[in-house]
Amino acid sequence: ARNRVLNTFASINSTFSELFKKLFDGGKAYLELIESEDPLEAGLELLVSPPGKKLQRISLLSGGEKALASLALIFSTFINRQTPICILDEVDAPLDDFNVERFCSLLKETTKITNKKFLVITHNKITMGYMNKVYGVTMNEPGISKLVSVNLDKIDSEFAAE
Amino acid sequence: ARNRVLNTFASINSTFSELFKKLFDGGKAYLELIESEDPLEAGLELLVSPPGKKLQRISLLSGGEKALASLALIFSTFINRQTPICILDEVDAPLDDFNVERFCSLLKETTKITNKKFLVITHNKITMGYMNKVYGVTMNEPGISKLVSVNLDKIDSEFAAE
Amino acid sequence: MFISKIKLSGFKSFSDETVLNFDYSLNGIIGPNGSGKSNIVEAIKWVMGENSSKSLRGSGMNDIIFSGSTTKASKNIASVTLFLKIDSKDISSSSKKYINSGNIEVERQIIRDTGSTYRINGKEVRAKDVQFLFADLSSGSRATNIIDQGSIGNLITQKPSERRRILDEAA
Amino acid sequence: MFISKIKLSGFKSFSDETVLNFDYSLNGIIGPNGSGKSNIVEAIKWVMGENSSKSLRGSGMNDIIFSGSTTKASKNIASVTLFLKIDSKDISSSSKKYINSGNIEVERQIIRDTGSTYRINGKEVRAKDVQFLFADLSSGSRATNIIDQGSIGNLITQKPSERRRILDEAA
Ligand SMILES: Nc1ncnc2c1ncn2[C@@H]1O[C@H](COP(=O)(O)OP(=O)(O)OP(=O)(O)O)[C@@H](O)[C@H]1O
Ligand SMILES: Nc1ncnc2c1ncn2[C@@H]1O[C@H](COP(=O)(O)OP(=O)(O)OP(=O)(O)O)[C@@H](O)[C@H]1O
Ligand SMILES: [Mg+2]
Ligand SMILES: [Mg+2]
Repeated sequence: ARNRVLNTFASINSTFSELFKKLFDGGKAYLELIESEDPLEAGLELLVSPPGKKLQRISLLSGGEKALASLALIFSTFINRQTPICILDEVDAPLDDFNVERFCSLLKETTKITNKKFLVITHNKITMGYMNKVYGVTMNEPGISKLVSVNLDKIDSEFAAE
Repeated sequence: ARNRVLNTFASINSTFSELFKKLFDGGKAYLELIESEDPLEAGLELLVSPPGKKLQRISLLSGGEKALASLALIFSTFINRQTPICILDEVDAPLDDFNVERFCSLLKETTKITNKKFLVITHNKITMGYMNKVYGVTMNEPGISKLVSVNLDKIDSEFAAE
Repeated sequence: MFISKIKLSGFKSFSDETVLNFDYSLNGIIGPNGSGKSNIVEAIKWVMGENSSKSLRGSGMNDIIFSGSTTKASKNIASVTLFLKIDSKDISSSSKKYINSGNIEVERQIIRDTGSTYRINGKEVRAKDVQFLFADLSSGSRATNIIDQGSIGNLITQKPSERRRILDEAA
Repeated sequence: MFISKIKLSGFKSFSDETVLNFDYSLNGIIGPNGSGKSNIVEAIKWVMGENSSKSLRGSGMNDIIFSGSTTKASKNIASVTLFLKIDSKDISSSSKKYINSGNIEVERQIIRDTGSTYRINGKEVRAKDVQFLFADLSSGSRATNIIDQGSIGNLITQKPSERRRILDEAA
């Protein structure tokens, strides 16, 4: 079991560093096992520095930087596993348009190398544009949710409330 | 002191109900003092129902509904007080475009009836459009924040990263 | 293995039967605030065996049953069915027995004030069997592949000892 | 009373002196992720007397002093000055003594590993005097008129006994 954890740690660590550089367009990031010699007990620490910044305490990162670093970590664990679906509920809310584009291209690349399915809930028009299919949830009858299939070109008219 | 709290409660309660109806375009909401007979000890409970929905436990509200109800409460207390400034850091992130417009028109109306100043941090272009003045914060030199004054028409070019 | 579709009925704001197909890799869900998007995520967590009503934003298990609107009466039954497509290399020993025609249907149903029952491919099973099925696939209602609304920054702000869960799930 | 401008120097990512004027009612702040927008909010909380480094996202008071970048060395001093315009009906008794020409300047300065000093209109005062000034105006670093990033939904999810603070501040 110890060896399995160490191998998984090594593979997640290298994917995490690589995805962080891709999402931040530079900088560096890596994982460390701390607080115990035994890999089965140790805690997982993240050391990150966005491009141009010194290695900092992770709590000093901005709201958007924290979200982006989290996404790098999530995607790095996701690629190794068998999970039937990945669900992301408005993870793009703290991101500026630049970083939304980077997040979406990472999504697109990941679907090319695995057959995983993603469920992405968003209010951001850029993210909507990257989806293969978009469902709309409406409450035309107040209090009752209904699902409609949305044609991306029509987004402006049908979902004016978006 | 007891009378002052009761008077303040009554005035906040009526403003809160009115602002909630404005932000949600209907529905109803009110405050209640619970857990103690003494107004100086009691807790403050919110009872809300968005339009078309039954009065629900507040925890069942959606992310956007919670943000909007919070804004109604914050603005209802703000109007009575002397505060030198109100600071809102990306409060529009969970809102759909419809509700961003409603939030912004409430902001605009409030500045008409008081001389309060607002500091509004946002990534949303609709909110930017409602501001009297927009400052941009950039890190052209990595790691060093600088302030630039932004001309709204130029937003697309200068702040492409937005 | 992947989810091919989900069917909900009487679950939270979805009073009528609703089917969502996952035919593509990237499936987007949009809609106004309060329209029911996050309720779909909770339906998936619930059918996978989630039993904490707090993590479904309620305060008792009845809170997930449609409680009515200004035009419709409340319901007494809620049910969610998850349809999974499977291939034999995907699955661990404990779940191999379900690989009939390459499909697994997991259903959970709750009756107000009575409790919930689970079925896999039509046969009634215990909650543990369903939780086990998803644990083997290192997914499930609390796994790191479901990011709840507003919690994207949490992974970073947790303590190192809590973060190691990421490692345990993937190992 | 209202804030007319703020001056920061050496505070977090603002290594050089920066002035932000509040000439209008609605002042917007935009910029890419990580550029320093929320640091401005923290500068305002800090000069008003905020002493918990955790609520400034740090783990010690030195964390608010500019710690350097790949091109600039770190600094040892950080200072923030708040310029307030005031009219006599606004202010309570404890602060009336500061109404000279209708302005109040509150400055806080910190030297690495030494601690911070406060000044009002150039005269050194205790932290309590500054905290008192803002408490009278029912504002201050923890007041409900400052909504931190990501915390807009918190007011609703708090317990009723915590929410009553809103009432106490306004009363
Ligand atoms: N048992 C129930 N019966 C009926 N309606 C319910 C029930 N539980 C929750 N709801 C309703 O569902 C709505 C919340 O839906 P949800 O959180 O999915 O919205 P959302 O689409 O995610 O919105 P947002 O964009 O703001 O996050 C609430 O308005 C609530 O009243
Ligand atoms: N003492 C310090 N010295 C230098 N830089 C610092 C210091 N403290 C924090 N920072 C930097 O400030 C940045 C965070 O800034 P801030 O949180 O204000 O960003 P923001 O503009 O609000 O971004 P977002 O849109 O993502 O919320 C971090 O990248 C961090 O490295
Ligand atoms: Mg939601
Ligand atoms: Mg910020």
